[in-house]
Formats: sequence, structure tokens, C-alpha cells
Amino acid sequence: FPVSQEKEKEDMQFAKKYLENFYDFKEEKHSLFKSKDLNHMADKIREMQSFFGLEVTGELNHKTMDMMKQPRCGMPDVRS
Amino acid sequence: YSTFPLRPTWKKEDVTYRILNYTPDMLQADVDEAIARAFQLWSSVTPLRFTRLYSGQADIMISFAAGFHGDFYSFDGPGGTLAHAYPPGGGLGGDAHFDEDENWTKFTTYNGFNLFLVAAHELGHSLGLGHSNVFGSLMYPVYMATDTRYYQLHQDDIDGIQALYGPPRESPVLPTKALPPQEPTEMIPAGAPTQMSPREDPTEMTPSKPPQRPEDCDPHLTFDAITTLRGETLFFKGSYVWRKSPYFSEIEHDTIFSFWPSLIAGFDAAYEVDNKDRVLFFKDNQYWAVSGYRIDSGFPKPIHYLGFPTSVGKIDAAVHDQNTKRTYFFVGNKYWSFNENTQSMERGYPRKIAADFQGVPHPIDAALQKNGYFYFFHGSNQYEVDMKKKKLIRIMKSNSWFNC
Repeated sequence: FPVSQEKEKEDMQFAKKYLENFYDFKEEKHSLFKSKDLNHMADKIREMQSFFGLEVTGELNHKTMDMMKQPRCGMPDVRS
Repeated sequence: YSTFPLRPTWKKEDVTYRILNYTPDMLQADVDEAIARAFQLWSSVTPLRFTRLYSGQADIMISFAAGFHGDFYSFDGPGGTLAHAYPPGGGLGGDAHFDEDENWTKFTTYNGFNLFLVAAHELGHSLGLGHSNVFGSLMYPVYMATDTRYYQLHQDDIDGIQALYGPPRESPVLPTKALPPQEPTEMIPAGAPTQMSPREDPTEMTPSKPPQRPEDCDPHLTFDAITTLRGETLFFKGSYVWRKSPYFSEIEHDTIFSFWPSLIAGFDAAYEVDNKDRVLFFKDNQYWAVSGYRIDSGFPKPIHYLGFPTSVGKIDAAVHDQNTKRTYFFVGNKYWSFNENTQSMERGYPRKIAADFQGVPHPIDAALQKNGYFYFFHGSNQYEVDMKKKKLIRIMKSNSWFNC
């Protein structure tokens, strides 16, 4: 069934936090260019999908969200 | 596998750890065992040796905490992040933190997280390994509910840790049966205690050499069980064994797992029947028989097979008398005598320890026969007894065997 708006927002928030914690994603809080921000995040999603051997799409699809929600170690997967 | 930036490692092979607190989810002994086993995974493939400290600052400090716990990585409640650990270094370096909001378990279940598995992963970080994207490796960042009874490291983990520390040195092996005569001739002839001058101390069998680990000489050191084994003397405590041999001066300190991986640590009692090359270990209401490394088939067996009444749930200590072929089992304030030839308990037992071993307190933690004397260990003291005369000769510190 289609995902509710509220759920989508929650997932996006969860994903941002995940990418911040484990893939060195830094949301540029005051960026004027929303699209740049999204591109940056899509890059990080691609990096995470590649690490876990998922299909690399850059999109927050179901499988990617599932992997993000797995219990795991708190250390980052990649470091700058 | 991956490492941390600048590949931090411990610049020594002897690394210490300390367990600062416990989760209420598990028995403390089970936490100790899970952590010891986790360290054993890494020490078995590197030259590293891990020694537990019970006080002061260790290289790797292990603790359980929930939410914010003083570093920059607060935990997040049940699920999500389970634990984290820091690469080798001072201060927080090497420390491992476990999220107390998780349900920690001794075995792999589906409603909790196996502490041994998570600890083994975090200790990989404590030693300098980063996350690996190899599915099935221990350093894969996502928890995998795995059967841990015969857990082995993935080759990727081994490659990673050996890239940092190299392979293990040759490990010492237990002497085989064909040994030269067991006792150096200057030892005390059996059964003639009066010839011993008070200054001669039979427990100092080898030229004194400073002990390797400070806690060997902790005056409060106690033991769970003690036995001889092919001429050596093994002192057990928790998951560890001190090994004293007449052939080399150093006291070895290993995990029980490294000799008998399938035996549960934390023995209650142990004794050797030397003429059968057999050692028996007791834990709770079960006992195992081993010959060297090999565990005899058909074990564990209930202790009641030996003739104890069902009211006896565990053994405090056991010692075999090589001269009379009797084994004495100590439980609370009583003791039994077991005839190893007929494999049966002797009539007229149990008897009161106080009646036959005056001056020896109970419960007895461990017992040993050596050089014609019996040594009964109670807390941090041991009581040397002449068995023929059932006479208390003297009292010493329990760890006087460690060249302190």
C-alpha cells in the first residue's frame, strides 16, 4: 500500500540520522540549494547501499530502510 | 576488512582489560565468560595475551550504560545501536560500551543479543579493526543471530587482525605422559614432614622468579579448584587457569577455553587420578573426565552417579590421595571418601570435616595433594595437613605457589 506522508517524513529523518552516524553525512543546515543537499544525501545512500551489497540506486527504497533499521554496532562504517 | 585512520594498534602483546559493571540480564559469571571467550577469539589468532584486572586502569575498560554515558555517542534505547568501542589509545581508547537498554543473553535467542558475539565484534574495534563489508564476518556492522557454541572467526577477520598484529606465536603444549621422574630429588620425601625446616617451603618448587602479573600476588587471591595434571599444578578461577610446571619457572596464565573449549568455566572442584591419566572437573551437579585435552565420552554425568545423596547439589572441593587411592569430596562442613579402585563411596560417610581435619575451616574452596601433604584452600589462606597424622602443619597464603 502507498506509504503515508507522516511515515515518509519519519523515514527520511531516520535515514539522515543513520547517514550522519555511520557515513559521515553532514546536512548543510543553512544551504540555500535544497537540491544540492538531496544530491549529497543520495551520494551517501549510494555509499551505504554499496557497503551492504544492496542495489545502488541512491534512493531510500524498502530494502535500504530495512537494512538501516537492523540492530548494529554504533561505530561508523566509513570515516572521512 | 578495514582499520581506523592511521592504523592505531596496541604497541605491546600483553593487553589488560577490566569489567567495570554488569548487566542485570545475565549472571555475572556468564558475563565474565562471554567477555573472556570474546578475547580468546582474538588471542587465538594473534600473539596478543589478555589479562583481566579487577581494579585500577586497564587498557580496555568494559561497561554497560544506557542513553548518554559520558562520551559523544549516546545510546538510543532498545534496538538500533547495541554497543560501540574505541580504537587502541589512551583514555577512552580501547574501551567498549554496551547499551544496557538491550536484552543481553548468554545464548543466541531471538529476543535478545548474544553478549559474546557483540563483545567479540567490539573487541575487534578495541584492537584496531574497523567495519568490514564482508557478509558473515564478525566485523560486519549489523548483528547476526549466530549459533555461538563452536564459533570461529571468518577468514576476513583473521586477515584483518593479523595485518595489525601478525599470527600467534607457537602455543605451549601440555607435556605428554612419557615424562622424566616427576619430582626434583631435593624435594621433601613423602611422609617425613618433621625433616622439613620451617624455612623450607615445599610450595616454592622452582627457583623464585618475579611473577609476570601483579594479580598473581594479590594477597586476597582465591581459587575455585586446584588439581595436578601430568606433573603440573593447575589453579582455576573463573574462566582462567594458572599453570605451574616443575620444568619451567614461569607461571602460565591461560583461559580454560584454550585447553578445553567445550568445558564451562567456573569449576567447583577438580582432581587427578594419576594412574589413569585422568582429571575430573566438577561444576554444579555435573562432572566431566578429561585425559590431557580430550574429554572422555559419555560426560558430563550427574554427580549422584558417584554415590552422593540427592540433597548434595554441588561439590566444594575434591582431592585424590595417590597413596590410599581414596578421593575425598568436601561439601559444606562434611566430607565423603570415595574408593577409586571399587568406584564406590566408602561406608561411614559423610563425616564432619572438623572431626578429622582439626583447624581446617569450611567450606573448602579447593584441595591439593603435593609432596606428601594435603593443602586445603579456604579464601585467601591454605592449610597444610599431614594426612597420616591428620595434623595441621601450618597456614600459608593461597597463592604462595606463585613465587610471590
